[in-house]
Amino acid sequence: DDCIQFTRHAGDVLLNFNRLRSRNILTDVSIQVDGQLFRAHKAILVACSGFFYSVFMDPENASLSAISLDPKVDPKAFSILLDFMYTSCLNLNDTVVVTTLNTAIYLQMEHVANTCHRFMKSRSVQ
Amino acid sequence: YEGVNTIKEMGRSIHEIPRQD
Repeated sequence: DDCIQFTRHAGDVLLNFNRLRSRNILTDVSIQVDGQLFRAHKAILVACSGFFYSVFMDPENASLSAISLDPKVDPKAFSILLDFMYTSCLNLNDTVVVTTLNTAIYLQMEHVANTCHRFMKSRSVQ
Repeated sequence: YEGVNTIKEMGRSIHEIPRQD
C-alpha cells in the first residue's frame, strides 16, 4: 500500500481553524484575561497548552464555556500566544518578549518559553 | 508580515498529549 502524504495538510487544517476562530464558528469557550475576552476552541487550547490541558481534562471543567485567567496575565501576551496556537507564528519583539515568556510559563507552554528565553539572550547579546 | 524577519524554529513547539492518562 502507498500512503500519499499531503505535506501541507497540517498547516491547511490549522489555517482553517484560525478562519473558524475569526468567524466565531464552533468556538466553545471564552477566555477572560484582565477585562479582555478571547473566543477559542477548547481542543486547540488543550492541544497547545499544558495549563488548558489540566483545566479541561478535569471532568468538572470539561463543559465550562467561560474561564477567567489570573489577573496578572497580560492580555497582549495572551493574544500573541493564542495567535501562535492558531498560526505557528510567535510575534516577538523587545517590548513583549518578557511578558510573553511569563505568560508562556503560566500557560505551561515550555517550548515557547524556551524560545522566548533564547530570543532575549540573542537580543541582549547584540 | 512586512518588515518582519522570519526565524525558523525547527524544534518541538507544544507539549505532547499522552496516549492515555
